[in-house]
Amino acid sequence: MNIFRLAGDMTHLLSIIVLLLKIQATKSCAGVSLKTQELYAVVFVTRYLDLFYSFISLYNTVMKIIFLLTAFTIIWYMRKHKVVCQTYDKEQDTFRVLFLIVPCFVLALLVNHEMSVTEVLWTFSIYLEAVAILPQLVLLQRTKNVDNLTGNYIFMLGSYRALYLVNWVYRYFTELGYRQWIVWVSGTVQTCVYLDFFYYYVQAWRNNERMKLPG
Amino acid sequence: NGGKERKDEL
Repeated sequence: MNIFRLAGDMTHLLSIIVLLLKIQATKSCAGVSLKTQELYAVVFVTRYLDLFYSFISLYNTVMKIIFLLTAFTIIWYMRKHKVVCQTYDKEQDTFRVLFLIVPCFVLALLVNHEMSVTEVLWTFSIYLEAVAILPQLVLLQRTKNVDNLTGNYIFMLGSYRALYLVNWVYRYFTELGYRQWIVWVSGTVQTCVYLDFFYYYVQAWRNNERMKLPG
Repeated sequence: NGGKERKDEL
């Protein structure tokens, strides 16, 4: 494993910890999209089915379990915690997730490496992850004012993807015959989804202001 | 590994 990949994973993990701490400390999930969190849970469940039949490394297994557990913990807080769930912007978080799930599933049926259940589900998880942040970005756009922690959470999620891109370039030049087109194309799309957000995040940071999205 | 993806990434 190279340094970019490790940095990417750690940034991903940190983004989740930041979100969980925000929810626990402020007892509020205002500005957080439950739809996006549920999409991530679907992504992790469909991708990590291989926990049952393949072992890559202890690191790999532990990280997968952490991602699964934290995803469901966040959903539990937003749906069931008696204080936190009242702060959820249900009326604003109205993205139609089926518009993401169905096309991703169809694409996974059409473009995959092998027509098997686990392989199609794995491919589906790759496509879905690329667009899973969209409900969150739409919610942000609607509520306009972005609190620092939510902003940092999204910034870290975007950074994690950018680090994975660098990791793939590194692997391409250091590992003979290494290529994974489905992952590369989806990952590039996923990183591009964050570009607009990055622009406003960096601008706010440079001007030392609270982040604001244009109307 | 003949083109088949290595699923060692998260």
